[in-house]
Amino acid sequence: QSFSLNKDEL
Amino acid sequence: MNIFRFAGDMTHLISIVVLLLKIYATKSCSGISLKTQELYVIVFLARYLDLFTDFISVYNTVMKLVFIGSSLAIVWCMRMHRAVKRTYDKELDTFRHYFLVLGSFVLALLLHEKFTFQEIFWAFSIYLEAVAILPQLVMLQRSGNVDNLTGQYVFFLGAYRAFYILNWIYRFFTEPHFSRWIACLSGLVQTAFYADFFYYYFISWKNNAKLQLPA
Repeated sequence: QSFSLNKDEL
Repeated sequence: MNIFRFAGDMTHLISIVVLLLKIYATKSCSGISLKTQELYVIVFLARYLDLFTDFISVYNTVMKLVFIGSSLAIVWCMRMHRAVKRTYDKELDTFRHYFLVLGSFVLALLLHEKFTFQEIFWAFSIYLEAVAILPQLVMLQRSGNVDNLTGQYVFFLGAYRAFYILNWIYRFFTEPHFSRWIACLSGLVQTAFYADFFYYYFISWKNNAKLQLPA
């Protein structure tokens, strides 16, 4: 989940 | 989500709609670089690996599917659609884009946030997106006169990342621990590649003339 948390942009 | 990022995503979407419109309405992909479109498929597949594992929002998931689906549809069209593939200017689209893929991947192995599979592929997709437009820009210079839809496609494609730069500046000042140095630096390089195109696009718009790129 940590990966996606700071990859919220397209 | 902030207005700059939303404007960026919508501008990106518009660029894809304009390209799809050009291909379906004119049944032609003349002036479009297949190599650039193939690079975008790699960019989206490498960046959205978390598409099925992590859910951020409906908007995020839908947009990822749209970007992956549309880029695949465009490459399929240019390679397989009988009428369209005949209009592909293969002899003008000669950029050796494999080096861009290789270079971006090597750079991602060296420069990334964390040495994990997803982070390396994410950095790879960011670097590759920065250079993905090069085959298209080279092709435009070779083909001289640029038709309106192709010019608008490249314009919106360049503009979207410029909005993202405003988004990163905004987030930098509004969010305490915001840091996207990889995306930000790469985004600056990406937008810089469009500088001369933007200049000639503005001149053609001001003089209400056809877009002409110097050979």
